Amino acid sequence: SKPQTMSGAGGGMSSNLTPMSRPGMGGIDTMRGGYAGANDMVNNGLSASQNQVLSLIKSCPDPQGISTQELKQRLSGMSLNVIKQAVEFLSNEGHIFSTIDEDHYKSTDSD
Amino acid sequence: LDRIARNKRAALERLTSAQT
Repeated sequence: SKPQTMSGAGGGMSSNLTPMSRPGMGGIDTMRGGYAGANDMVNNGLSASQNQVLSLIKSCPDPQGISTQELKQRLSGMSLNVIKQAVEFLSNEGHIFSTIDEDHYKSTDSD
Repeated sequence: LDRIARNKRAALERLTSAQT
C-alpha cells in the first residue's frame, strides 16, 4: 500500500546490470585489442609476419603449395630471411609442410 | 606425390602434439 512498487521496479531492473560485475570493460580485453595492432604478437602466439605468411600459404589453392619465391613477391615489405624464419617456425609447429621440395609449402588446415 | 602426403601427415602430427 505504499508507493514502493515504483522504486521496487527500478531496483529490480538495476539488479540485472550491476556495474561491479563488469570489470572487463576497459580491462584486459581492450588491452589485447590495442596490442594486436601496436605489438608484433597476435592472439594465436604467432607474430604478425608469421601470421601473414601463414594466411598467404592458406590462401594458395595450388595442390603443390606456394613457393618461398612467391611468398617473397607477395610480401614485398618482408625480407626473405624473415619469411624463411616464419616458414621454418610454422613448419616446426605443424601449421604448414613442404610439398614437392623444401621451397614449396602448403597449409595443414587449408583443406 | 607420396612425399607430399607423408609430409602432411608428419605436419599434422606436429600440430596436434604442439597443441597439447
